[in-house]
Amino acid sequence: QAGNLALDLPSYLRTNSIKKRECSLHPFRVSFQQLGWDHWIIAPHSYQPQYCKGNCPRILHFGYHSPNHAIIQNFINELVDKSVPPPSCVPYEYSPISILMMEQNGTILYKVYEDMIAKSCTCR
Amino acid sequence: QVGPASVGALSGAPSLPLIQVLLGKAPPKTRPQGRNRRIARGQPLRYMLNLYRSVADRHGRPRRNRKLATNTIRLVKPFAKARQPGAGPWLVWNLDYRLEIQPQVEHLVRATLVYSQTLSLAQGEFLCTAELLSSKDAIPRTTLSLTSPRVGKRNATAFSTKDSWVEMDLSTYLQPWVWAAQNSQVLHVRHACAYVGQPWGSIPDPGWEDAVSLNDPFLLLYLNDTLGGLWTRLGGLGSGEAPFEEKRLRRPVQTRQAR
Repeated sequence: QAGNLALDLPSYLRTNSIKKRECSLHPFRVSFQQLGWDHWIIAPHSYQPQYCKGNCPRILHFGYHSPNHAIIQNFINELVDKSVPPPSCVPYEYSPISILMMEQNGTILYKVYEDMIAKSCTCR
Repeated sequence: QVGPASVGALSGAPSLPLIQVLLGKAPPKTRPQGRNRRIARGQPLRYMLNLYRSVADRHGRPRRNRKLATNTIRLVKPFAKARQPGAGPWLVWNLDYRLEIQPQVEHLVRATLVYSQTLSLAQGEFLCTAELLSSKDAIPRTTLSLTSPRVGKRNATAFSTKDSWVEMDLSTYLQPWVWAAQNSQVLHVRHACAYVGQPWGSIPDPGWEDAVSLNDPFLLLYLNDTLGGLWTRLGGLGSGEAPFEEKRLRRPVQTRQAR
């Protein structure tokens, strides 16, 4: 049965009707003032974490970099048990952010925080 | 739309590693308005902002062509300061700096003492120098000595360039085993400035000592803050997330085998 789904892959990839709601990266910006952190973060003024949103497709193609487990879980949801949820749309790659801030004693600190900005999405 | 969420409001979530780190660093918001900004100002702030802009864009994204070898740079200002009398034309201060390095989580890669060699103030032009002192007996460890300012060998254009920063590399003096053995993370520095903006012997405008005194040298500690250190600081592995993170670091996603 799972094989039948795979055979359907070429035609599935050609249909773009639901592409708009598919899992993808969305832009989003928040200021440190909104987060209530502007009294100690000197730079930057705003932060663009981005976010992932959308439905994961019935057949997870390679572009989503989904692990094997996610593909199997998708099959289980589709063919075996609806109570098992389909994979979720989550960030796949991240990039860091550089922050200039003040510490409690007045020291100025430059620090790179890893994995702060979503760069791409995956279904897993 | 979400309302402002203070760090304090998140204090009930100790298992969130980033929040835990932020709680440890962020000054309380209850200070009088603007005080935090006043703490970080002047030359140190300008220096760090310049450094920041050179390595990151206005959104904080690291510039591709300019990467630092470390992920943390801490600017340390002196916590103690004493005027040293009787140094000829030089006005001399002894400064103490607290390193506050946590060896278990921070790896010191490089350390520099930053000072402005020439100061262009409203009171005139000043020549400054600095030297590192031995921690115990206050003997100079660097080769600098306080001789007469060489006014004649400097031309006017040299002084017209503002903020002629000098970075004195202290790495050889700040190896961890040195300050660990001394059981002290305090560094002693001598800072000296002389008035050279007018023909030698003239008297600068009143208040120049205070103005020069505002431009103390500062330390730059180039550190690598490790993820392992972060987990250690948080009290070990608790939620099961850490092993995943460690595994991910050992084998980055880019090297996964094709399915």
